[in-house]
Amino acid sequence: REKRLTLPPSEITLL
Amino acid sequence: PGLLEPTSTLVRVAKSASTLGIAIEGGANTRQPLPRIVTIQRGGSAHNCGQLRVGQVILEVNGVSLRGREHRDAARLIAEAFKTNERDHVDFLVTEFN
Repeated sequence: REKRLTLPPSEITLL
Repeated sequence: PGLLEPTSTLVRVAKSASTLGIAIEGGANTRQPLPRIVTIQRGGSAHNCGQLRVGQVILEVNGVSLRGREHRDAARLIAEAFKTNERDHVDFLVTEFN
């Protein structure tokens, strides 16, 4: 299993 | 207590405009584990308040912690806090430290 070194970026939400 | 201790600020945003007017990024399981303000729109309630800044990280909304909440959940919480008629303001606990 591939080890993920960095977490994914987040989406951006306009509120 | 020391100089390196993170500081947080409580900011009360009055619902002075029809929109809150902030964009956030981040949430649990992303590179930015707590939502960070990336935009403040002119004319929105947040801008009118004058105390929120781009780059601040939101720790709590109306006393509710955002820790462990994924992006959509955090965004929903903020949207609902702005929409509810129970209060004429939204309280944000923010920090400059990421």
